[in-house]
Amino acid sequence: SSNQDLKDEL
Amino acid sequence: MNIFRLAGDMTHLASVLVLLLKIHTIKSCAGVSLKTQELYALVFATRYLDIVTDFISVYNTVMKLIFLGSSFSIVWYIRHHRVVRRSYDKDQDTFRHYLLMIPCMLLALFVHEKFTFKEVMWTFSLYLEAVAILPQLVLLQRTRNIDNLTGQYVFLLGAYRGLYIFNWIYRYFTEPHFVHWITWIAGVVQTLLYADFFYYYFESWKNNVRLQLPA
Repeated sequence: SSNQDLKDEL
Repeated sequence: MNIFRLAGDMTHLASVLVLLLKIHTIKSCAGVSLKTQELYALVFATRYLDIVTDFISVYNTVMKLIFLGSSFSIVWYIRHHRVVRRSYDKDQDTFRHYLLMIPCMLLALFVHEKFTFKEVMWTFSLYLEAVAILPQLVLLQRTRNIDNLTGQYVFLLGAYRGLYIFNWIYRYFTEPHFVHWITWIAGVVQTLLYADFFYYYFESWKNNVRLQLPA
C-alpha cells in the first residue's frame, strides 16, 4: 500500500 | 475522513489559533520558541509540496493554506514585528535546530517509501515534525513560568498527533492493507516526546496550580 492513501491527511 | 482525524485537525487548528491569538492580541511571544516555529514552517513547506499539483478536497487545500500561512506569519511576527520581537527571548531559545534538520534529512534519504523528491521531502517533514517541539520544550523548562496560552498551545499541538494515532488505528481496521510504519513510528515518537509535558500539564490542571516543568 503506497503512501498515496495518506496524502489525503494533513 | 473519520472523527479522530477531524478532531486531530481541529485540535491542530486550535493550537495555531491560540498561538496567533496570543501573539497578535497581547503582542508578546514570551515563552514561545522561534526555533520550533521555524521548524514547523519547514515541516509544512516540505509536506504540502503537492498543494498546487494534487487537489484532494476544499477542506484539504484550505487547511494546508491555513497551516502554511499561520506558521510563516508566526515566524514573521517573532522575527520582524517591532513590538513582538522585543519579547522574544533569544538568549534562552538556543536549541541548535539544524542539528534536528540534518539527521531527519539523512534518515529521509535512507528510509522512505519511494525515492522521489516529493516522497523524500514528505518523509523528511514527518521526521522533522516528530522532533520539532524539542526547542519549545527546552525553552519551557528554562523559562519556568509558563503562561496559560503557551501551555494550551503546546498541549493542543501534542494532542493533535495523538488523535491522529487513533485515526491510523481506525483506518487500519477499516481499510485493507492500510499499513504505514514510517508514519506510525514518527507519530508515536512525536506524541511520546510530549509525555512528561502532558503529565505536568494535567497535574497543574488537576491541582489548579500554575504549570511548572521541573528543572
